[in-house]
Amino acid sequence: QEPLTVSMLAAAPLHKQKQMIGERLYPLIYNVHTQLAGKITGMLLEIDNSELLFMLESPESLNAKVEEALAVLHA
Amino acid sequence: GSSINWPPEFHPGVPWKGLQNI
Repeated sequence: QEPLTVSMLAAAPLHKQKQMIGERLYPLIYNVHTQLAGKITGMLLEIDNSELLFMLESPESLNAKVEEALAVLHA
Repeated sequence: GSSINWPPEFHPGVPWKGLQNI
């Protein structure tokens, strides 16, 4: 699967952009947090698309955000 | 009671509804 790019996203309508990012994000999160992957992905999709794209390329950033999301979920 | 439906859950292959009110 080729990486998601800004231009690919820009060609899609706004709601579809989040969908496209979610489809990439979900499997990454599912690998680590199978039970909560749907909720964590839903939370992370509220982040700006530009940052989400960066997170898809940066496992460290993604993990940090996932941990933040988990902390909020458990609060 | 007041059910809090947050966060919205993402399901692969299902159209994302979390931001449909924008």
